[in-house]
Amino acid sequence: SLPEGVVDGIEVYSTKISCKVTSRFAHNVVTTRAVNRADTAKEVSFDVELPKTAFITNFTLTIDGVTYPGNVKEKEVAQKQYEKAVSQGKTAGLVKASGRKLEKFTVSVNVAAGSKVTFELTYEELLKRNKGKYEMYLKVQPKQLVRHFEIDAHIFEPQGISMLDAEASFITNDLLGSALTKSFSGKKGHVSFKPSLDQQRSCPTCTDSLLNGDFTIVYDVNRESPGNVQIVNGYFVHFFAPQGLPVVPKNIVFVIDVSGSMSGRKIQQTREALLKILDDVKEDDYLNFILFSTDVTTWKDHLVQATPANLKEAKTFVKNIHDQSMTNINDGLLKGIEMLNKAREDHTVPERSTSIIIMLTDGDANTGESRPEKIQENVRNAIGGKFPLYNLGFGNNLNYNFLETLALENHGLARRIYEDSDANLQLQGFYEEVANPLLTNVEVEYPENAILDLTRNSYPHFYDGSEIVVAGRLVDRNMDNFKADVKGHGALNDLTFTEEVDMEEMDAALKEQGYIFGDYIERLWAYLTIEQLLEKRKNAKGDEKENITAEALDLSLKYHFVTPLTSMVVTKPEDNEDQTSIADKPGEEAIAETTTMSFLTTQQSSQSPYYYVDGD
Amino acid sequence: PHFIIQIPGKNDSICFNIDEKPGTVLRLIQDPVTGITVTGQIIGDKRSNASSRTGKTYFGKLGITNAWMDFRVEVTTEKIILGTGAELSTFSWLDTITVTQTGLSVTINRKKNMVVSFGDGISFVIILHQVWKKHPVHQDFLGFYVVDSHRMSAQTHGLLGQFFQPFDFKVFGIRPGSDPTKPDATMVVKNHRLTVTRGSQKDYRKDASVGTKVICWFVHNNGEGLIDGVHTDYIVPSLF
Repeated sequence: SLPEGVVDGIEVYSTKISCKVTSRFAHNVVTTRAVNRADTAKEVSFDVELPKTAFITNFTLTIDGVTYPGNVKEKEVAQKQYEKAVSQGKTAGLVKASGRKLEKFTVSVNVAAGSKVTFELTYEELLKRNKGKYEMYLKVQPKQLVRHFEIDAHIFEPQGISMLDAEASFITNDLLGSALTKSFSGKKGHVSFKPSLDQQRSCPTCTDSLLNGDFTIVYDVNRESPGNVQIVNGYFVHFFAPQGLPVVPKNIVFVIDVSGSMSGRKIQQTREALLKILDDVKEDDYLNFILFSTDVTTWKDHLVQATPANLKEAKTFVKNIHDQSMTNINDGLLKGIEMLNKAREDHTVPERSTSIIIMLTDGDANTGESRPEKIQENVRNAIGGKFPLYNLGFGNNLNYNFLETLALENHGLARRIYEDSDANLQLQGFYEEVANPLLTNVEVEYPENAILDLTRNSYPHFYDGSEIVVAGRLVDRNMDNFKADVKGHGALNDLTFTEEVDMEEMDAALKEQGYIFGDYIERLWAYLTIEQLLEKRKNAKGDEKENITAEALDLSLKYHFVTPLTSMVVTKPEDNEDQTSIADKPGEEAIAETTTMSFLTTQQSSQSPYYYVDGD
Repeated sequence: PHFIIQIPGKNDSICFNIDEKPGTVLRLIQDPVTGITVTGQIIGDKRSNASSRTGKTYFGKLGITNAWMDFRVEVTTEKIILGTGAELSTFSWLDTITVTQTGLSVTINRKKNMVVSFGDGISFVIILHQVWKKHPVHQDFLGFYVVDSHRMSAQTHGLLGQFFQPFDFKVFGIRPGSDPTKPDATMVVKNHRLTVTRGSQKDYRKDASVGTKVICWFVHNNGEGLIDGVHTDYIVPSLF
């Protein structure tokens, strides 16, 4: 008779997700302990889904008390080991894109009868503020009853925590109530989810687990002041999120793909989303719709103010959007850009307004100008850096890299809209993010010669509910005070926010930082720098690309981050030969290719086992 | 509230108090030419109630408007709201910020003061006085200083504004008063003969906690005889 929670001879007796968040920087450790209660060797699997925005920083295997640590290596170095494994007929995919927000980390090892194994995966991410809150997303999927299952999150925010909540998608509030505790006071917050075996059962007599879904922790911090600067060990981070400013009016052009591939549910969902968006457009805003298929059609010849009468007319127009023929992205975009430029030149839109262009497409350009490089050049020249382009890629049948490059070149961003029942909500959600610009042309300035290695410090917009984060290194780590200016254009006037930091005062405020982890600002700076370098790399060419790649690689290796340039290798000596695991990070473009990554669980006993990944 | 009028060329100052019940709004400056109006609302100390005339009073809220710019600023000891019509920005005294637009500049210096300037020649400073939060009597209050008024018109009026134009006064007959350290005198100003007392007030522009002593002639009875009309003439129904 095997104890409860034993499946196929393997008992996973403990799973703990330990999260420590300091100033939005999350350090998560997922530890699973299992024992092989069978009479023969068994394979034990460890699956973790982690956010796409996270970087794995460590993975260790402990078998019978012996720990095998992970080492971050340049991807090419790891690739050679991979090729060696392939030549021996064994591959294993460790990390692959999984759904909208997650990547899946998978590893298996053979465990001798009676032996114990501990898997420990560590990853870090900077929690980004969206719609007024930080969200930490944890996937819970233990697959069997676990005697000791626990999520333990400690949050430390020097500004003080203003709200904290946690919810699980897979369990009712009644059951959650006794297993979940959440509390916050001052700078500290704590969330604990510790369901007993009985609480994990899908029914009172069941032996399978109901823990399968999303566990989300959300919180926000106090904002007595619009900015907050923290300095530790010579590194600083500056958070900026002013409140109470009026919204800058928008001139917004929606460039919508109505080609044949949008037919059916996609066009219906687009119509629904646009109708909802029209409900939220403010009267100070100006707008227009450009539809492109083989040809380009427009709702109006020029941008019009969002008066009730115009919105009513716009809704009628949207209701009558129909799909037809091919995809002429180039002409659609150029028409929208021309309209925004003309409105500004003719002064038909408010002087203190900001222009935004949002394109939605579900496919690649296949008529008119269809060469991606030429479209990029045309769009870049037409926009001339004057306003951002946001690209929404609907579904998987498109060149997402092209859309992303196009958006990044024009100070915008790309977002994938997943083909699902809630696609209309995803579209609306994106609009809500950019609907309320409070500042435009935001520049964060620091004293000259006082800082080094600054992360991005200029942003075309600051949107309500978001946050600008800038990090860097101080030239003189013993300086007494530190001053930062944030300049931006508001709806009514130009604003300069000044943040002065008294080092003594700040030391007192951060004295509890040891409570979490001391070098968090340095790691946050490294994370942000790598993330921005990788983004910049997408648009770079030639020597510039090489330099950026080298810089990002150096930082990834130095700070032990698994990025698209590195892999983590875990080597376990076995039978005089190495058993190797590799963790990779796939890019967004890997979504459509996930099926090509395989994980072979069958191994030939005559050959040493290899665990491998095939990333992007 | 203590009013201090420094007289250019005279090297002397006149001061007076306005005692009114909490909630009262006073017109401090009104210039029909530049469109600028400044008002202040009185608050009482922690012991006072709405009808109290005996407790300490201070300015707890100030309003500055420029009718021609359709611009207004509302300053309390907690926050600063500024903008046009319904388009308002809210800031806190914990901010250090400069807001600029054509013909206007507002600078908030965290927990200290704010400077409101309308182009060159009109500049006001508002001082935040913070007291110990658990003080049994006092509460935070505001000070208002006109640091530059040379672009204000000759038609400017209000409890402070009426003194922007040069005026003359004479003080004579200095004699011992009821307090031996504060002599009385006779002042002739605006065709009135007033008994005034030598005293001092503090200018907190440079240092909000200690202040700089300003010696002045104190005009009794809410500035009666010094100000045009009586002080109740300056009471307005609301800040804006």
